[in-house]
Amino acid sequence: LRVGRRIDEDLMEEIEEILIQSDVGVDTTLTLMDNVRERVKSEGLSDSSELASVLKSEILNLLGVDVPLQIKDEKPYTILVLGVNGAGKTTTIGKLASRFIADGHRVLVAAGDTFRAAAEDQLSIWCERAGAELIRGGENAEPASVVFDAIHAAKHRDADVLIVDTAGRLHTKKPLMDELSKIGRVMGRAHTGAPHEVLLVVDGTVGQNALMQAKIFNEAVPITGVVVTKLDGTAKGGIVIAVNAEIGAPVKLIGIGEKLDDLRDFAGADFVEALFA
Amino acid sequence: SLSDRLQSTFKRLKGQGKLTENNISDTLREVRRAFLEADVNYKVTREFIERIKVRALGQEVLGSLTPELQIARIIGEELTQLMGEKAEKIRIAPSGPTVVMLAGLQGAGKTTVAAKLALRFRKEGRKPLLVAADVYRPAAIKQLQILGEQTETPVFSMGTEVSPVDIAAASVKEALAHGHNCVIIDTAGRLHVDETLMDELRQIKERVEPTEILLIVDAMTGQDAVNVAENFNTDLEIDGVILTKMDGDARGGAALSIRHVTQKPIKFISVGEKIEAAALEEFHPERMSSRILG
Ligand SMILES: Nc1nc2c(ncn2[C@@H]2O[C@H](COP(=O)(O)OP(=O)(O)OP(=O)(O)O)[C@@H](O)[C@H]2O)c(=O)[nH]1
Ligand SMILES: Nc1nc2c(ncn2[C@@H]2O[C@H](COP(=O)(O)OP(=O)(O)OP(=O)(O)O)[C@@H](O)[C@H]2O)c(=O)[nH]1
Ligand SMILES: [Mg+2]
Ligand SMILES: [Mg+2]
Repeated sequence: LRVGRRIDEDLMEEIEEILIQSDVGVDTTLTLMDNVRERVKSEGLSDSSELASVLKSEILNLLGVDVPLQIKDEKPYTILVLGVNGAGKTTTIGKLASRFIADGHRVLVAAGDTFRAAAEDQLSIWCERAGAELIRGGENAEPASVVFDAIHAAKHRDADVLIVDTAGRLHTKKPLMDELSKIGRVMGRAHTGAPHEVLLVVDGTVGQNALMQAKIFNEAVPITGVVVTKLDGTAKGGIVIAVNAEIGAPVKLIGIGEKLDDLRDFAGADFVEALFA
Repeated sequence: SLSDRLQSTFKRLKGQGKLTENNISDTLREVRRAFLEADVNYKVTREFIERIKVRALGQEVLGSLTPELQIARIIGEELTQLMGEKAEKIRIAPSGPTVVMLAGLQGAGKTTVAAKLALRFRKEGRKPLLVAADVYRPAAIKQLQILGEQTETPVFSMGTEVSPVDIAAASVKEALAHGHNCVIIDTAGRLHVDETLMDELRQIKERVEPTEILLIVDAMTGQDAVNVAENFNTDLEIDGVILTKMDGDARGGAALSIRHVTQKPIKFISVGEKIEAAALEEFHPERMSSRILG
């Protein structure tokens, strides 16, 4: 792409192929290619290196500026973590807790997944590694009541941050999406402004379905940020461009591995570079 | 749906007389879009469209009074051929226990599938043994043990300080000693590009000689499905695939990509989180085809 080539239909097709294979999606790719062609014409571009910078700037336009995850003084700043099954929510929470503790915050975590086998045990091990305290419910506890208790515990123990884990769920299951909405409402009633941050965790290997996931989860609880996991594989996660456009939530973090410190701030420029690497 | 969209492109074909590259381009473009939106890999899509085009412009359609029906038939045939025959069963070992090894990316649904397979084998009158060979993921062993209890299946574990290769080897001895004719090895999720962990799977295969190696793939996987399937197949020579989370609304184009690049059968689909017999279904190629076409 960068090597001095003439801008022609073959090159355009190659770019389209890269975008599609990066899970950018048909519509977003067409939009990008239209914008690029328009600029090539209006700016009289002729070399592929010029095309590369135009293409990258058009993608960055769609992604918007980088918005890091920030802890505000809400004592506790509450973060609700949601997403489909196996996306990486529980692991990401371990990483987040570790990061906040390293920044000097006191962190509490709520075991909101009361359904899946050994979900609480898994989260407990991550909290132990991170140095965060875990609030679990009793046997057969309702997620909403665990979260309610956790908020009170967080206030009582003067925690700076409370991170809430939820069970994975497919957006096609209405009762489970209703349960999420309920958790959101319960949080708001227990603590003004909660949940202050709602993170949608998206598996970096997912294709076009991420768009539907984002749309439906956003309707259940308004999403404030997206985390894309498993970008240490070969998937590019290009679908986040369309996700961002669809729900207006920026990608704030990326997961790049299974260890406690495998979490990075999302940087649009790096992401775009990686698309064409 | 695609068939609706194709109806309008087909209308334009009526009365056009001979089919040409030009007048079928709309039709081909609609099929291509449907495939890409369904997560079928770009290159797989391109090859598929190319085959449709060659047949559409060939002898079988030439002179047909209903070229649009011919094209619809060709698309259906090519899709069925690519998707494969009806579901193949899990092979049974000619002697000794049947050993099934599950592998795949992180979070694909391996542990859940392991329990579902145990349930299925029990219903078939077999005596399965679940093997906890994931020593990395926090509480992975506990997760399998809980599922083992739910399915009344014993779980073989040696804790997290023994290598998965040794655990797998020991589990077969355990099976022979206690009359289990079926061993289901649940492994840790891993990246197809993680040399060390892919080598671990190769070592398990070498030590244990599984009857079946099944690749577990999330139905919502995008373009990367092709890379994952190719690598796992090259490293392990898988015997089949199980597509999970098919109870969602992902079109599942990954299935086509995987079939194209490995030629291995998709044996089951997982349709739910609950560990019950109904949540693991036999694979139906025609149903998958129409789901992908949308
Ligand atoms: N390679 C890699 N693996 C990851 C990453 N994030 C999570 N994982 C792995 O993905 C698998 C699933 O992670 P979980 O944290 O259990 O996912 P979850 O969303 O909480 O799953 P459910 O609660 O079952 O819905 C685990 O094996 C994790 O180690 C990542 O960034 N990279
Ligand atoms: N809805 C739905 N959820 C599923 C299905 N199969 C698995 N899950 C869920 O997906 C998540 C991940 O399943 P696991 O069985 O832990 O996946 P895994 O491949 O063993 O994960 P790792 O060991 O971390 O690689 C869990 O929340 C499961 O309940 C399915 O067919 N449908
Ligand atoms: Mg979890
Ligand atoms: Mg597992």
